[in-house]
Amino acid sequence: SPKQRGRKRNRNCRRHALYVDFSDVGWNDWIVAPPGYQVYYCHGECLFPLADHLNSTNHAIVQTLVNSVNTNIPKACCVPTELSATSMLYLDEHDKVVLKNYQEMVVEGCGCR
Amino acid sequence: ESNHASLIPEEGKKKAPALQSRTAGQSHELLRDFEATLLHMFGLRRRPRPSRSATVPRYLLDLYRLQSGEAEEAGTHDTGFEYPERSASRANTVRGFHHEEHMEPVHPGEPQTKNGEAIPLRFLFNLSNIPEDELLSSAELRLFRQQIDEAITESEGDKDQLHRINVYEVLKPPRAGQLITRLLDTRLVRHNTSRWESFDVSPAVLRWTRERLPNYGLAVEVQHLNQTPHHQGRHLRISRSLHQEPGEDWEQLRPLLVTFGHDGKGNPLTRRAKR
Repeated sequence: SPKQRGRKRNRNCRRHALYVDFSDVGWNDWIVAPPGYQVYYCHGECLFPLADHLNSTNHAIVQTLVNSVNTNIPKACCVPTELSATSMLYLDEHDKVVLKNYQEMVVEGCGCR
Repeated sequence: ESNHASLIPEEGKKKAPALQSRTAGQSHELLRDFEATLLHMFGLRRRPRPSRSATVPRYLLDLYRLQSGEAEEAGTHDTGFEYPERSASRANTVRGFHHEEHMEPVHPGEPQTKNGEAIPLRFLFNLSNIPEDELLSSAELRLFRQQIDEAITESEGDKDQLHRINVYEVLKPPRAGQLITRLLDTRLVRHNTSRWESFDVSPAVLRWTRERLPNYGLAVEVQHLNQTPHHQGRHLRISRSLHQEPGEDWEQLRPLLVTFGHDGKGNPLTRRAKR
C-alpha cells in the first residue's frame, strides 16, 4: 500500500538535513558568516540491492540469488558519496578575523558502499 | 568516511532523530560534539570568546561573500571590488591583521615631516599566531585614501593632486627617528578619489613567517609631489589622530594586512557559484 511503501522508503539510506543556526547555539559571536550551517548527514538501511519487482519475473533466479546471500558478510554502509566545499568567516581566539575554505564539508549525496 | 565528511560524528547520528524530537540532553550533547568537530577542523584549541572591540574588516566580509557565491546569489556584487584571484587561488585561509597601535609613536595633530619631507610611519603587525602548518603564499597591505575636498582641488593644477605612496620593509630595530628600510611597493595616486589601495608586501611577510626572520614592521611614506603643506599627509588614512572626520569609523579605515596561506587541508578559495 502506498502508505506502507512510503514508510519503507524512508528507512532506506538517504541524506538527512540538520540545520544548525549559529545564533540558536550562541556561536554567532565568533562565527561571522554564514549565519548557520546545513549539516547534512547520511543515515538509513542498506538493503540487499534487489528491487522488489524483480521478484516477480525470473522467480527461480531471484530466489537463488536472494537465498545465496552470505549473511556473514556485513551489510553495506550508508555513507556520503558526493561532498562539496564550504567557507567560513570567523574570529579566532586572538580576535583575528579568518576566512577559511574547506573541501569535503557538505554532504551532497549518500549511497550504500 | 573522515570526520570532516559529515560534521555529525558517528555517535551523533543515532541521536540526530532524537534531536529532531529535541530532547534537550541529547541535542546539547550532539551540538557539543559538533562544536568540537568544527573547532578541530578550524585548528582552534578552544571556543573563541571575541572581545567587544573585535572588528570584522569589510574587505574580509566581501571576500567571503564573493567566494561563497552569496554576493552573486543576492545580486549585490560590488563591481568595484577586485577579487584577489591570484592570491586566493593558492590559499585556503585568509587572515586579517591590524597593526599594534600602542607601538605607534605618539602623534601630534600634524603629520611627521622633516625639512618639508614626509617621514615614513612604521606599522608593526603581530603575525605570531599564524599556525606553523599554514604556508603563506602572499600578503597585501591595504591603505585607505580619503578624497581631498573638491573646493581646494578645483583651484589647483593637475600636478598638485599627485601623491606618491611608498611602502617599505623595516630592516633594523628603529633608532631615534631613523628607519633602515627596503622599498617593497610604490604608487603615484591622485587625491580626487576615495578608495582602497593594495600594496604587495609578500617578500617581507614571507621572510618573517617562512624564514622566521625578525619582523620590524612595515613603513609607509606619503609624499605630496608639490610639497603643499596643507595637503601633506591628509590623503592617506594611516593614523587615528590625523584629520579624523566626524563619524568616521577608524576601525574600518585603518591599515589592514591580509595574508593568504594554505594548511594543506582542502582546496583553495576559488570563487564558487552558489549551489
